[in-house]
Amino acid sequence: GEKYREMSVAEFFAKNKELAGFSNPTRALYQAVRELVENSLDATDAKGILPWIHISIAPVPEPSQGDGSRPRYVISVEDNGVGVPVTSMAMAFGKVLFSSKYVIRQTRGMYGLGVKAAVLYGQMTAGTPVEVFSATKGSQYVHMMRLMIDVQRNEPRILEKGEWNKRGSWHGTKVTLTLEGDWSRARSKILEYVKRTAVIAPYAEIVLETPDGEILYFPRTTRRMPKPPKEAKPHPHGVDIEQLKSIIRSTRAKTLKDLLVTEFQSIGEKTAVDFLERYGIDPKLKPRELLRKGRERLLRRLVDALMEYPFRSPKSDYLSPIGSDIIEIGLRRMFAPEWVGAVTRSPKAHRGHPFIVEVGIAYGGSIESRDEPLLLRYANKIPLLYEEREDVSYKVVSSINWKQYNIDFPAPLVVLVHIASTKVPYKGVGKESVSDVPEIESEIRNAVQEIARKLRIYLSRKAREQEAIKR
Amino acid sequence: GEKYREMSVAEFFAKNKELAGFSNPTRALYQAVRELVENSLDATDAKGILPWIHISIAPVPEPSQGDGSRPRYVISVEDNGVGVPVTSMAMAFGKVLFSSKYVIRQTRGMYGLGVKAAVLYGQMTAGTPVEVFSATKGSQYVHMMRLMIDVQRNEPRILEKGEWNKRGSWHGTKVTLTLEGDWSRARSKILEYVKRTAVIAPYAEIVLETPDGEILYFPRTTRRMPKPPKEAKPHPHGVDIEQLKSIIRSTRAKTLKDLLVTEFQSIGEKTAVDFLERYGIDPKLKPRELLRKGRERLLRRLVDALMEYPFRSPKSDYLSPIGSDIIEIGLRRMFAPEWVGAVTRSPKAHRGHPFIVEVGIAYGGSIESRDEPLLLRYANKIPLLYEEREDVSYKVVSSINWKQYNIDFPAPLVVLVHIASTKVPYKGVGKESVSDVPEIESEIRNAVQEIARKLRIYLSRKAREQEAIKR
Ligand SMILES: Nc1ncnc2c1ncn2[C@@H]1O[C@H](COP(=O)(O)OP(=O)(O)OP(=O)(O)O)[C@@H](O)[C@H]1O
Ligand SMILES: Nc1ncnc2c1ncn2[C@@H]1O[C@H](COP(=O)(O)OP(=O)(O)OP(=O)(O)O)[C@@H](O)[C@H]1O
Ligand SMILES: [Mg+2]
Ligand SMILES: [Mg+2]
Repeated sequence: GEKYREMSVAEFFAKNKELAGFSNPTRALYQAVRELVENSLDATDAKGILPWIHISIAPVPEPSQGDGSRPRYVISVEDNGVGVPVTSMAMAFGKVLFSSKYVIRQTRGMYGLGVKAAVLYGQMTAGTPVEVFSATKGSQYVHMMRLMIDVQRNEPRILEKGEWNKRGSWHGTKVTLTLEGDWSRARSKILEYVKRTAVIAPYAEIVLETPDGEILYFPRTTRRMPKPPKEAKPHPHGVDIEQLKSIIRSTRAKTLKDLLVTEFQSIGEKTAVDFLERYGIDPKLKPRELLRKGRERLLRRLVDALMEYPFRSPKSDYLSPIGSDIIEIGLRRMFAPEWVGAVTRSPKAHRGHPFIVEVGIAYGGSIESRDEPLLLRYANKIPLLYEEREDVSYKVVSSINWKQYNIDFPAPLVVLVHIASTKVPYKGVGKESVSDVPEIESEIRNAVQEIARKLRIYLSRKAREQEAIKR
Repeated sequence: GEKYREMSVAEFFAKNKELAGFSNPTRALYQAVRELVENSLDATDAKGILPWIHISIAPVPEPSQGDGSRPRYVISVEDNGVGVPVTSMAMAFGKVLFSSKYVIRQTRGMYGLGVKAAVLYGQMTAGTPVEVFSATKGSQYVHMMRLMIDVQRNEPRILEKGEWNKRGSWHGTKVTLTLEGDWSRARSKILEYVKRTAVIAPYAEIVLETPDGEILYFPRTTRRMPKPPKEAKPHPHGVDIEQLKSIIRSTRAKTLKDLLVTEFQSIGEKTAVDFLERYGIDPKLKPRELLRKGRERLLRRLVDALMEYPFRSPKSDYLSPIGSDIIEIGLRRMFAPEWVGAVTRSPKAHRGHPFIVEVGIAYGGSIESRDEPLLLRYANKIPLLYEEREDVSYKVVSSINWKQYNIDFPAPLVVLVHIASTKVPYKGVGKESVSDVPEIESEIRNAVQEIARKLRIYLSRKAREQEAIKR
């Protein structure tokens, strides 16, 4: 007969590790570094701390046995971030779908899976525990744990733990794990990832030590940092029936009108009253009424109404763009171009989630001529290096008629696109490309065209000057 | 402070429904139909039953209120398959990561998520339960359940259930759910999906009733069906440290040699002895010894050795290709071409998983001329319609130098690629494109070239004949 069984979410992502980006030793080494670095940046710049991040990738000396043992590496990432409280430490690193980022706010992390996927891959290919040291700002202790994930139960299994008195005010986290990798193939991608991270975070100090013994140092070049994003309440345009039921079950509001005002963003007292009147729904309705049998049609009508009524757009306090000045400086540093332009667009929304598109274009100078624009994609400040051709930015940039901007390929053109949102619609949990949500796609197009028009002005002026010189 | 919390896997796929393919009402309608149809085909042709599948998509009559209520549809899929035992019914439809397909065998389903993702999307956009009728072959009853998923707990919540005495020997399943959709946008994709399913399954009888009142009927044109695939034991080339530990914990084998022979495929007595000798490991070792503290290096060495030793390739009994004859007939039926060729390659393996690549090429006749080949992708008999540009088949077919096969674009060329495996390395749980695993990529290339060479012979002969006619 059929073998029916359930599977823990840890076993699911162990068996299907390619879904999380751990498809082979090359990608796995890259993905593990990413997940740790993105956690360190979330613990620093999203918390108002000037980041100091030290990345070390070292080969594991395998006793030379000629038994085909596969190359393994010890990855260690240390930061000066807010740290992990000891009460959450085991779960944060040992339980898949455990996170502090399940809130509505722009962060790099969002799934509660990243570091656990790396820990799982390490367990599968090296059999060793992850080691975490951490101290929070307020605490007087540094805590340490070595743990593995009990895959069948999706629970942390602590092998060792320690506690020391903290000297001074150090706070931060250091994560170390061992896994099978392929540095020779992963090297260029990992270097590119770290460089592209540093170039848009000039307020961060980053050190990368490689298995070849190289040390790459990205110094802090400014102390000015974008404001950390705030946490938002849900926006009515993004609500669904399940989410509304969940809000109703946990709310303290005594009436439907109060629920709308207190549980959502963009709904003030006046708006709530007007909204409920327009759809003929009683403002004094007790929220729990909506959960009763027979009330399904009213609940559905309310959700449809919340999605349709023109509530004001979500605020951008929950976002943290890179900044057009930083994008321009970064492009100049990377490419020594003859021309650079960048824009940070005003906030828009997709399904109740605010987003900001930023575009930078660099032209000429030391940029190599290519058959198509060199596209640098970013989402929530994360550089995206794989899966380009199904990404919304690639779709837009490759569909632009560059001829109308005086660009004939091959040409020396770089386009940087950044999408910042409280929810980036990635195509997969490995966060390599972004889905083509219509609102985001049209905003990227507008932003690219805005800067391309400025480039055209420069190019036609340059052409006229060269004409003049010839005569 | 930080809000640390865990999330059930049901909540995870509700919040991130785009990961499962439910990104908007158009894709959601398509994905829901797919998930139900693929479950019905797994319950029939993978079980030696000639499939009868009835798909109905009907609009939900919303009372015309002008309150912007969004279009909803009732999707119903019925089959004559093996049915779902009542003891597993609630979990099969109400618990994310519950499946009968967590075994090593070629099936369309593999994640234990598909129908639950559709149920969740229905709950979020229509608030109604899924309804399931089912009867298994041996049972004297038909069982019915209406249930919803308790998202926070990832448990089924049965709202209603019933049991009737079965008259006759009916067996099968009928699944009905309601969700928000967009038939006008989804129509062409859903029709294409069903047609492309029918064309490679001529032994299946499929009826599709659409919201427009159309009835599409795909009659059975043969009673000959491929043998259902068998279940495999793991192959040593695909093992990792976690999996080996799990095997050790559950095995009844008293010695390591017996464990290798009984728990793996492709390891006979003689091979096991030779393997353990070569790596200097004691065949009489008690398996549980390997789990003890201090034995990690031996365990790692054993896993590395299992991945390196040239055990014979996995058998193909666990696979079920379409068949080159069916592919040719299908391409003729779809395109009325002037030439068709197809091949079913011999089995290969990726990471211990057997796979078979099949390719069909059709040329000329009624095929429209296009700037690039029209690519029809399939994986485990599922038509893949989205995410083409990051798919391994697209990568291969678009990189072929078609000029050397006498093809100049625009040209009337169709290429069908089918990848059948005990584990298809999809890029996402929505099963729309396949990762470019090197073994699979090179096998697709070999298969396409094999058939392209035959096409070239035809085209050059045709060119010579036309030359002769001119003189
Ligand atoms: N370096 C760190 N400093 C502080 N907290 C950390 C650090 N690394 C991990 N954490 C904590 O552990 C949690 C789990 O991390 P994990 O990477 O698994 O998920 P995530 O970052 O929330 O989401 P994602 O899966 O998208 O990365 C984080 O939410 C954070 O609270
Ligand atoms: N029509 C059906 N007939 C028989 N069994 C079914 C049917 N539909 C679903 N099932 C059972 O329910 C289980 C869960 O289905 P579900 O689609 O969620 O997962 P899956 O098919 O195993 O994997 P995937 O997520 O890849 O689709 C199946 O494994 C199967 O045992
Ligand atoms: Mg993370
Ligand atoms: Mg399924």
